Amino acid sequence: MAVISIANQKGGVGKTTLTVNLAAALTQQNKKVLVVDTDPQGNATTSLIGLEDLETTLLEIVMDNIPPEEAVITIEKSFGNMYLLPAPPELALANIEIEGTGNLSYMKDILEQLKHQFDYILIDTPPSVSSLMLASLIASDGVIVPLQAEFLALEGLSQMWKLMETIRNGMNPFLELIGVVINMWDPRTILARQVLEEVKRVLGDKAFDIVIPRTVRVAEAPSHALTLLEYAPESKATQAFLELANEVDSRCKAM
Amino acid sequence: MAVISIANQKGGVGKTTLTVNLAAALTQQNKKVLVVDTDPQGNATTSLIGLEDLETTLLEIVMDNIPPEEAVITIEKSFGNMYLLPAPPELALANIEIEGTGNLSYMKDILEQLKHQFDYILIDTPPSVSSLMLASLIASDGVIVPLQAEFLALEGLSQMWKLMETIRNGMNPFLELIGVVINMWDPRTILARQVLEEVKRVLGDKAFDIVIPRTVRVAEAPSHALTLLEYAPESKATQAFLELANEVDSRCKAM
Ligand SMILES: Nc1ncnc2c1ncn2[C@@H]1O[C@H](COP(=O)(O)OP(=O)(O)OP(=O)(O)O)[C@@H](O)[C@H]1O
Ligand SMILES: Nc1ncnc2c1ncn2[C@@H]1O[C@H](COP(=O)(O)OP(=O)(O)OP(=O)(O)O)[C@@H](O)[C@H]1O
Ligand SMILES: [Mg+2]
Ligand SMILES: [Mg+2]
Repeated sequence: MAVISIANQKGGVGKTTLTVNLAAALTQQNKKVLVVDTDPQGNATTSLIGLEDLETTLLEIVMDNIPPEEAVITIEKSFGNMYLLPAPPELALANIEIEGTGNLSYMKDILEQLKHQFDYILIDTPPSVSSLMLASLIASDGVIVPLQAEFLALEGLSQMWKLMETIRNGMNPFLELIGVVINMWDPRTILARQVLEEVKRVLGDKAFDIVIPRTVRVAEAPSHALTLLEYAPESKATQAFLELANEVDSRCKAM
Repeated sequence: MAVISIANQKGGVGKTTLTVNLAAALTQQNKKVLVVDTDPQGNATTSLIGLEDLETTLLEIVMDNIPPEEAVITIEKSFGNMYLLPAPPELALANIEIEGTGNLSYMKDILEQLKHQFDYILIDTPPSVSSLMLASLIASDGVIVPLQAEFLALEGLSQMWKLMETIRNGMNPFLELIGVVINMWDPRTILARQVLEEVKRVLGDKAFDIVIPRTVRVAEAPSHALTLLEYAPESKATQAFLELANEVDSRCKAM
């Protein structure tokens, strides 16, 4: 069993895309996977179930002490059941209230009650360093960092590294970097190749060999509330997610 | 004189790119422009001056009451001087402390002391709803929202709208939406055309007619600490920023 945060404070690098499609790929490989959406944008929620009215979400669990099982939604897919703990937009302003309390272990407490039912828990985190992101890192065994092969995104990697150090030296000494995965890969640009070389030089085997190619199919799938496995099963990006799932599974077994 | 926040809680849509290059375009049209970087990632700071050690930044002004003029950096460009109030990475964890105080008018107080020296103040905001973003909106006359022509980015627009309503009904009744500008425009995808139609239908003339095309030149410029005007003066994206500056200037005169 592993709890994994998909995190990068840089925005728009593919955190939600990776969370949803890695969860689908792991499910296809007979793992029982819970997706926890901690981003008030609710993109993981929209990508999996569309725009539905939700009664119980992460907000009610944190603010009203509702048992977490009550909020978990089962989503029947052709390749198996996926499970989701959704996030509402109201979580944004509530997050500023939660930050006032200084309690950063609420996520760890919630996931303690759910862990035994799943092989993996994947947490989609919001961009920017915030208590929502810190609480997710504190609750996690490992982190996967999606990275765009661009200059500004590369800059952010050192900040992500320092943040993980702070968490490891404080609230969660066991937090490991499972790996960095390049997303929106476009081999035609020199910039992308320069960034990939730099990432491999700096990170060594912490950089996954698998890269997720840029393909418009990825950006279309959420508007149909479909994972890439269903929407474009033959796409190179789908193959990349399936290979990544294999690699993540073997790295977690070695953790 | 206008204070404008460049904001969208969705990550990676081009907030920093728009702030830096719109500031450059307005400077070329003989306006005196201050860029305020409120994102702890410091991408606007890196894009304008590279990775320098900074003594006084936004953090020292907010936490140590240093006069704001002391932190303003002058950057000599071929087309005129640009001005920057930089952000350090330490602002991220300090932000959680600032949120505890509940004081959201600190940015307004800082900019009151600088306003008289400039024609425009453009504020680059971080992704996610946070006190850094709220404080910037409270200090602003108007907001420009960059938008990627993709499904998940379109979802976020209604949340941005609700957030502006909350601010208008509370701390800043004068806050106006100057406009929404489509960035990373790629006419080849059907998805992009569908999103553009939807934006025009929902927003009417609040949607700028000018779109910023996707071009790798934009992503390369920050690694040289150059604005697009210097790095790729003939690029279609540069032309778009110059046209956008004209349009923003006439909309602000009518505000
Ligand atoms: N490999 C890819 N190819 C093409 N488009 C992609 C790819 N990965 C992600 N996208 C698209 O890029 C946009 C950003 O991705 P996504 O929303 O997953 O990033 P994020 O890091 O979760 O963003 P945020 O920081 O706002 O949470 C989305 O519109 C998504 O559909
Ligand atoms: N028109 C464009 N064409 C090509 N690349 C672009 C364009 N606009 C932005 N980019 C690139 O896309 C990435 C995201 O842009 P940027 O960092 O400006 O977004 P942001 O909204 O400020 O992100 P964040 O939410 O992390 O603050 C950057 O690498 C940038 O160089
Ligand atoms: Mg996301
Ligand atoms: Mg930015």
